[in-house]
Amino acid sequence: SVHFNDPKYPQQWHLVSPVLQCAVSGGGLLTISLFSRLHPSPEGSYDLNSNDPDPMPHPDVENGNHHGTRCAGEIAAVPNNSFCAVGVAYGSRIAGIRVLDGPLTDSMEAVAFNKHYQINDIYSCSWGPDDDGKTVDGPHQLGKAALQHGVIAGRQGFGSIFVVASGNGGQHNDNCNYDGYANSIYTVTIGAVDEEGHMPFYAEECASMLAVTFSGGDKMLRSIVTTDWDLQKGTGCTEGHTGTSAAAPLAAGMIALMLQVRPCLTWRDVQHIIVFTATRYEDRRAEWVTNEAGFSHSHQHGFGLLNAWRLVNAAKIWTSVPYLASYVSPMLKENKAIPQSPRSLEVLWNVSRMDLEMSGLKTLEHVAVTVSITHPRRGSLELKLFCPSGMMSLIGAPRSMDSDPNGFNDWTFSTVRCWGERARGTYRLVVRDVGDESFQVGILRQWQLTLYGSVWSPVDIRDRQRLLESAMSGKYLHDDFALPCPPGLKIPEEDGYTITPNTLKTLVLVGCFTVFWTVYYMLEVYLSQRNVASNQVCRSGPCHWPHRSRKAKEEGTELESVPLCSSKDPDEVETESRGLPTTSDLLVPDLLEQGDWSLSQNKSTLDCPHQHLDDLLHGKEEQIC
Amino acid sequence: LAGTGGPDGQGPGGPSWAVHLESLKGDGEEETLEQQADALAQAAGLVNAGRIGELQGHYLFVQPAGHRPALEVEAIRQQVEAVLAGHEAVRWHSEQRLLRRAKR
Repeated sequence: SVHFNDPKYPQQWHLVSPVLQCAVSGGGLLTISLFSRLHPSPEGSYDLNSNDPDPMPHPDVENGNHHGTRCAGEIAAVPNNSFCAVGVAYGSRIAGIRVLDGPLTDSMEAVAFNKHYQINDIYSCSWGPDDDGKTVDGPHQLGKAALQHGVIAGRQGFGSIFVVASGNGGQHNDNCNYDGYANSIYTVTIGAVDEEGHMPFYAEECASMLAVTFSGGDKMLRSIVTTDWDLQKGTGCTEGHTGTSAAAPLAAGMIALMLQVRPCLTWRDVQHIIVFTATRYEDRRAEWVTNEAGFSHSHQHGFGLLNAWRLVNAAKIWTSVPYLASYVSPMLKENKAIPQSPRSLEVLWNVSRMDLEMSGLKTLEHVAVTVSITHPRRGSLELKLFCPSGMMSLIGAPRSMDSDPNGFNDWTFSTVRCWGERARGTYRLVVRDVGDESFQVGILRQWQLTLYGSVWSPVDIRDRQRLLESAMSGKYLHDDFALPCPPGLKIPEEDGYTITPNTLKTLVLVGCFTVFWTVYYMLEVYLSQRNVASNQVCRSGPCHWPHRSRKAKEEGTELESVPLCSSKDPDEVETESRGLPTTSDLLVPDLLEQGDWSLSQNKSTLDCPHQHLDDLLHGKEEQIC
Repeated sequence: LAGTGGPDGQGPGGPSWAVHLESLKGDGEEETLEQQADALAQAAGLVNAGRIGELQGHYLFVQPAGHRPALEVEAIRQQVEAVLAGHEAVRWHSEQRLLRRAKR
């Protein structure tokens, strides 16, 4: 029942949601992708590649710089402008940070993650390390510090929301646990699912994936319709946006809808609501497993498909999750050999009540394992983590293309599969070598367990699940229901908004134009006043110009009134009647400054009403009436 | 590898270093840290390009503009490492390398 006049709206198959009927469109919120013809937020934008405030894309050889405009359109394409498509959160404002079109360093990444972080609420990052099935990389020291600083201080202290795409390395058996952005506890990791509910060929399995949203699939299946750039071959609209690049912005848009109904959701509230509301759907290959808290997770689909209706209804009534509690085990030195499959090395660590007493941690959110392993071929290693409930997470998946001989050096894997389960108990790490044959045995040097969660008990989790299900009818969506929302903190930013050079030039031009017209207008008014005054004097007969003594003239004490324009060439006039100053003498700019001249009409020039002041101003002697 | 356009900008000019400073006066004031950073950058023969985003105490040092032969750059690199590694206020430092990131 919701209609827009945007021509491609009917083809936006992923937009069907009753949320649109309730006028929830993400108004007043900002998210970030790349600048486009939406409702731009220049104050949230920046171009790190060119180091200026304008994030507009530059044409490139591979014709790949349309990427950001496509992501931006998915989030906030304007409805009812008869152009292209509609964004998930078309009421939100979009900013852009250009960072992928040039050399990138750790310090630039750190700047990007916190850029205008009191203005931007959500950072939609459809990029990451190479998805080639042999890379192990993520944020370095500064990038990590910036992500952490963002969730602590961003968005007035409620925490920046970082949405990242889980990766397109499916064809190389890649896994997003080898991507430090995707397995970070500070990011919402989003995968893709095609319109038939299957994992697309390019998607990656991952124990730290939170949920999936729609994107393109095989050739026969539809991709995402969104805005496009209009440079090079671009037409401003596309039906071919796909990959996990297309999935992440849809999630960012839905999160914007959540923040519209409840702006004070913290970054952890958002993750919890995703876990509580994502929907499982039938896909035999997905291997869904339900954990002890009743949440079903699949390495292919996370906790399931994001659903805007469920997200927004849950957000409306959500009261904040308690503080983040964590527990870090000692560094567990093992130095044990990793056997060839089917045998495996199993190491345990028991987390007791005493261990958790200090932090108060009761139920889990993210669980992280940091390992150091030496092995001649990294891709042959398989690592599984078992939580106290027995829930298994494949955190280190074998990768046939990864022949790196350096193994893992303090690499952190993570899983969300034990979300909501009790934290106390024994954790098992099972490592095995699935390589064909290995002349040199792999060694597990050391490992460390880190638990993140809250003081919520399993009962609290179940109560919250029941409360959310009761809200799914939409009864709380109407405007007069609103829980109190604290305003947030006033946190200054390093550098505020800087006007773009183009804007500055425009302002200078307009300014000069205004000044010119002001002076012009003032002169015209002043001269015409003077003209009225001299008419009264001439009406009683020929005009008598009082002869001014030289002294009075120099002192400028006497009002000077002379004919506006002469009937002869001024030079001639100059020689014939020495005492009568010519027009050009009086109207040259330097006399204007003295201000003692006046505009007057000669008796023989009544027929020159069409005289323009600017001719006078420019001392055009030849203007003979 | 930032140009002289400040830490926000561009990427490779020449080698650059990120430095995490601890305020020697213990007050952690921004101004003190900034002065400290300027002095340290000068001592290392570099220019303080400013604070890195919103990360307090983190600064980017870049080489003064101008082209240098490779041998000289290597010598500069060693000198900078020596100065930064030996300075009491430097909690951490790292030469900035190019990262491979791809659109998804």
